[in-house]
Amino acid sequence: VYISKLEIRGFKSFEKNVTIELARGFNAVSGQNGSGKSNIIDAIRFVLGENSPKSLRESKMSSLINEKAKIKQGRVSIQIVNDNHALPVQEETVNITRELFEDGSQKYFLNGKRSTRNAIIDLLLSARISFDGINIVPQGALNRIAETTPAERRAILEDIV
Amino acid sequence: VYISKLEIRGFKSFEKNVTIELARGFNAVSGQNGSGKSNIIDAIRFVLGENSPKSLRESKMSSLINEKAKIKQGRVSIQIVNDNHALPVQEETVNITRELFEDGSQKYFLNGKRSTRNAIIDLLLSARISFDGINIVPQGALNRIAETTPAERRAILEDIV
Amino acid sequence: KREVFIKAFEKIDRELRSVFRELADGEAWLELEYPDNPFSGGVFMLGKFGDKMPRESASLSGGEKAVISVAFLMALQSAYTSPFYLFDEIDANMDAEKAERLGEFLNKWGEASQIILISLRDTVLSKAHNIIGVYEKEGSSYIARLNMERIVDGGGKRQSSQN
Amino acid sequence: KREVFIKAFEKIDRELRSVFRELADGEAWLELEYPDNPFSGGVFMLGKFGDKMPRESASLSGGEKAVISVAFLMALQSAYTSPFYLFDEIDANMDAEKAERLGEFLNKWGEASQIILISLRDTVLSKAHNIIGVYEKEGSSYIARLNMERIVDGGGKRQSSQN
Ligand SMILES: Nc1ncnc2c1ncn2[C@@H]1O[C@H](COP(=O)(O)OP(=O)(O)OP(=O)(O)O)[C@@H](O)[C@H]1O
Ligand SMILES: Nc1ncnc2c1ncn2[C@@H]1O[C@H](COP(=O)(O)OP(=O)(O)OP(=O)(O)O)[C@@H](O)[C@H]1O
Ligand SMILES: [Mg+2]
Ligand SMILES: [Mg+2]
Repeated sequence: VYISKLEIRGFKSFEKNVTIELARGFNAVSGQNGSGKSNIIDAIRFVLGENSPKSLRESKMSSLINEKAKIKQGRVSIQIVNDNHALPVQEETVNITRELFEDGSQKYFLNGKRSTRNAIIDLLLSARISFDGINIVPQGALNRIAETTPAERRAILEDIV
Repeated sequence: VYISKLEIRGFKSFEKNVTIELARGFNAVSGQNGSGKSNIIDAIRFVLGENSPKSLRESKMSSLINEKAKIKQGRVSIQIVNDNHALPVQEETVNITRELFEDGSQKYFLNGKRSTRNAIIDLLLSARISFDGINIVPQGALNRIAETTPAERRAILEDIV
Repeated sequence: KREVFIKAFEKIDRELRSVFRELADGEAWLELEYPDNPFSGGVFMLGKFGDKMPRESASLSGGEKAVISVAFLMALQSAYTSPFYLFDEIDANMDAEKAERLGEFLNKWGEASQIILISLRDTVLSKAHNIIGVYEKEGSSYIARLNMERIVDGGGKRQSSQN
Repeated sequence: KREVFIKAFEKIDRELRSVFRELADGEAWLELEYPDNPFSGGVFMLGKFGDKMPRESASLSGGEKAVISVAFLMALQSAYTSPFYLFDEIDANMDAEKAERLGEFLNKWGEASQIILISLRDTVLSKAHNIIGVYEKEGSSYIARLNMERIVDGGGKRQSSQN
């Protein structure tokens, strides 16, 4: 499976709807400091179910909504290509959308139909996709991997097995 | 005042005696990862009186001695040009040397004469030189300045005044 | 249970050794604190760069830690494969040579897995299959599909990246 | 005591505004939580980059934090001047444009104070008055006085630096 498209609107620095098409292999993202690169990573974690605002570099979830957005709503959609059917569904592409409102309420959609965070998290886990897996390295977090204690490292290996 | 020369021997990755001449203005240091750049900063802090091995990225002081050195002794000398006499001594240049031995014992020298850590720290403080001043930014530590709480920032300003 | 762990440990150790050799001149490996009873101790990670002594990963230099951390992450994939990777500025501490090797490594890895890497360096960006530029306009973020010529031209602020 | 603090606060705030403008397109400033009673509250540091909204320094992006941190450090000097500065890879998170401006700023600052900066970037190194190269040979560290031609030539491992 791989991510083919990301749509971000009203989320962090993305005021207007922005569509990001991703290739199957090695994608690189660049731009000036503060342009919004890390916000794209936050958007992916958000739509995959991240519920801790701290992990998204905010103190509360409502701060994720773009400050300028006329409609105070944040929305992220991800399109995952299910080429090897690691996601146990019929569809060849799986679309997940998450909406966040000013009052803190949220909505999840799976292939256009209303769904729940738990249902989506379970589905993604069968393809080994999670919002806080070891495959996600936030800015500044890399060297911690070299700095873990031997005991913590053993625990990491135990979890993997 | 400014640092005109640094001599490092048997300290961290500097097995053999290495002399570093510094200019009065903007000096830049470069080289591959692991070549010894940050060790130079550690050497300066060490000779200025740093006694916390953790601040020098080691768990104990004896680990600062170069592993390959035939004589198990670490030695750092710094030459400070006292052009404006911010250091309250007659001399135009002030030499400070610190030696560290395998048993953990240390020796300090000021202009060739045996001295003490306290005497040297007091002397340096009159020129606003200390081993842990705000003018020293270790690798990876810069962004903490933006991340301090407002209360901590007020404390920093209070200390300065 | 112990068998399962030992088997995975050996597999990850082999992979760590092999990935590390692609990223740097040197060796990296794992060691069990108590080989006879793995669960009663920890797992050490050691790295030997160039002609230097082997050192525990926590006592390496900033850029050396970055390289061994990437190698360990990729080694874990041999036991638990993720379909994609999100890496935010993992080359920040690497010197030019190591960053370039990382770019080449990710280009190769990208043939089997999807990688989304944020980087400020042309030498790394130029190894990607697809480059996305992010820019700010009137306080909001937008993106543009880029090719390397536009980046190297420096064509305006929005393509500005670490040269 | 309160007068002394307010006077220093205003001086540092002025200096922060001026240094920041040299490093980035935008504004940075300090604010007292309780202007009438400074000691009962904290000191906020805010930064406004480009056309974006002002933000507290802790909620800026990685590279934005780096720039405002340098500006704050240099602003403190107006109240307590150090004779030299030791900076270890403070440009790690900066994009190419900001790193270059930092280099120019330090070149100017170097006329009044001594600066010892570790950097992996040619654009920054080239602004220095004196460049020192550190290299490893048979497991030990040595240094060489460098000039920019040798670095740009890439002449061998020891001059390798972020291009
Ligand atoms: N809710 C929001 N509304 C509007 N703008 C926001 C919001 N949240 C964050 N931002 C903007 O996003 C910017 C940070 O974006 P991001 O962290 O993605 O930058 P970056 O491109 O990763 O930068 P760097 O290279 O420095 O790491 C902040 O400076 C801020 O201006
Ligand atoms: N006591 C010691 N004896 C021998 N070598 C040592 C000793 N202490 C540290 N080293 C060596 O110093 C190296 C680290 O040097 P340093 O931290 O200065 O690197 P650096 O040039 O700053 O690298 P980076 O660019 O990655 O930050 C270690 O990898 C280790 O090999
Ligand atoms: Mg970022
Ligand atoms: Mg270093």
